[in-house]
Amino acid sequence: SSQVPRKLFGEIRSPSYPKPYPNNNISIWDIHVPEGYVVKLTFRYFDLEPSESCFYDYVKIKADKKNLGRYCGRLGSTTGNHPGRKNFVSKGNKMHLAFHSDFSNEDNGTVIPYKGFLAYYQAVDLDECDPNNAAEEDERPHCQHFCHNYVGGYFCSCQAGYQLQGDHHSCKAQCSSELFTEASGYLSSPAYPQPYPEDLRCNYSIRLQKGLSVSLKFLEPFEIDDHQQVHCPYDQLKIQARGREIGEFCGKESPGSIETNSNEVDILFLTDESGFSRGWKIRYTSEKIRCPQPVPRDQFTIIRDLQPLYQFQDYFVVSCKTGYNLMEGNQKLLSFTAVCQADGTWHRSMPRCEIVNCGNPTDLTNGAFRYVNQSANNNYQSEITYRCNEPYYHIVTGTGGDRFTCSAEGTWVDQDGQVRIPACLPVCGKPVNPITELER
Amino acid sequence: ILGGKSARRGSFPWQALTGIHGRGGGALLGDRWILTAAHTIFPKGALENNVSLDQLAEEANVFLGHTKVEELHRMGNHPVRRIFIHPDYNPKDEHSFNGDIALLELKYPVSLGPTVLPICLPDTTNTTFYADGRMGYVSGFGVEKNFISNDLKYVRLPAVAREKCQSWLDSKKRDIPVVFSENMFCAGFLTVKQDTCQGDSGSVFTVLDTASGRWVATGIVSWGIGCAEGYGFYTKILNYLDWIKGIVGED
Repeated sequence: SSQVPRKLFGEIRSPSYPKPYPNNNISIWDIHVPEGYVVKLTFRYFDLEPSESCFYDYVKIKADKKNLGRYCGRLGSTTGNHPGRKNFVSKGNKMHLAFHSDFSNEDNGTVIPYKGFLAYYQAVDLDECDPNNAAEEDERPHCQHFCHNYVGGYFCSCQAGYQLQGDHHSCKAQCSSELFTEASGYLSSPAYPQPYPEDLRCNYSIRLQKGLSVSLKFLEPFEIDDHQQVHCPYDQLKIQARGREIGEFCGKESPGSIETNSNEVDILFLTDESGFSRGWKIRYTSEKIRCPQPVPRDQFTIIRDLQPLYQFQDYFVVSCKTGYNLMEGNQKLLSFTAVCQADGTWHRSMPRCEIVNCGNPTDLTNGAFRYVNQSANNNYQSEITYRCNEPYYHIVTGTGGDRFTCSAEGTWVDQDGQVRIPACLPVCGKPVNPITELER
Repeated sequence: ILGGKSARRGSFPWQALTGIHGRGGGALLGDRWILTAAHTIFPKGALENNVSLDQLAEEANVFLGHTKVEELHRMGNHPVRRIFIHPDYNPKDEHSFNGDIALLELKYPVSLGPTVLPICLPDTTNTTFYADGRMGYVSGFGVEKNFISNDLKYVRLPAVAREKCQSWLDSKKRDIPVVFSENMFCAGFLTVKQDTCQGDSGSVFTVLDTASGRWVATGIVSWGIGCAEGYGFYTKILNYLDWIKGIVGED
């Protein structure tokens, strides 16, 4: 009995070959090739005493705990079982060869010199990935997902989204830190629409640039383990936007479409140790975040080129009707612009328009003014007239006359738009008691 | 004022009472100017004429708004900002009152009313105001019957033709000749005791312009030989309109 060293090829000869083999001989060879190979044995020369069922002399071949046959005889013999050019291939990396010769090789008193055999073996790569090559019938596949054979071995790989585990065989869903930065895309539970694995702690993060708002749309089918009485006790799909939870979902009714109003969305998918639901799939899109439609605070406010929709980085300009001032708090503005910010708010609040007030009219020395309009205020379009203290003074006006109007610029102006007020000049030579002679 | 009457309040609202070198008169122009005679500021032959105009303005007293001297004083002085003396006036020449005209600018404009109103100046083209016999009125706080008056008086006098004025002046045969220039006119009577006198200097001779219905100052009480002994002599305002307007403005 000899252990054949682990070589990739070799030769096995019967004892004394090519001389006739001795009688009463049992020789055993255990062929062992490296792992990842199988043994392929071929007889180059085979000459043994033929007998019925190879009772006398024989070569027995065994591999993988199975008999591959018992052989004897010589080419052309009517009895025996000559292997011919048959290839003996093991399923494993071992093959057992046993030679047995009985006490004689006489045939009708004549010694016939049987030479024995010469066999060659070689190590043939085992394609571990071929299920037909399984050593045992109930042997499990070598790889859970993908098997890759190479000479002398094989390795496994996994589907996208799965990670090969330490046993180099099984694949576990890899979804704990999935990051999405494109403007739109798809995300789903592992293996969707096939049932999702158990014991998942998936975290899908959508991170877009500021100013964008993510919209989620659930596709069909939507199926997450649930319970009729208790809300999502087994598996949960949680959606968070900017750290704030939007909702927790399970069941078979799709959540439909969700507007997150955020550029940062996290989707957590937690599963327990069992279940057979098909999972979920989301198509996400993004658009510039929207700001509220600007609305004037009063009827004197004008929003230039009002648009039906305002989004991030859009702006609007506000002005007032003639005779009104733009006011922000107590401050008068020359202009106003508001920009839609990344968080969907306007960077300034809508201002208001206040009627222009010209203030008190300039007092006229040696005269006075009176309001023409009933309201008697100093607001835009109010009117006053100046007069002098007659008969001692007379009024001298510009070409614009003595009537002044509160203008849109906040000044009192005459009919010619001039701000200079009239003057009261002395009336000369008009005594109240002129000399009148009575006596003649 | 000799031979005159007491003025009612509101009849001569332009009348000013001045106190610079003794009592004098003046007339309100506009709401901040007093027209008066230069010699009330720089008397002829006075020793203290070396004082500056600024100093004189500081010390000048001007009263407006009443016919009674006591009331005028009670009502208070109107401070003077500046004094303008006509450049033709020569205080050292005691023979000539040519250029006897001055303007006082008040510091603060006065509020006009029934008792304070300005006098008008004549139109440059109208010379009829000086025609022989043209009646005018002069008011003043000057001497009346040897006593200085405490009330405003007025007298009605006719303007006199230049020849008559000169003729009368020539007849007086004074040792010291006095110039009757073209910038003067005379008014009054030779025998009627109605005239202006000391203390009336600076007051204005006024006539009623019937076309406009306004009283117009045509002269300034300037000089005379005694009082009510003949004609009185007045600065002819018509000849000084450009000078006046140049100072007070076109208003």
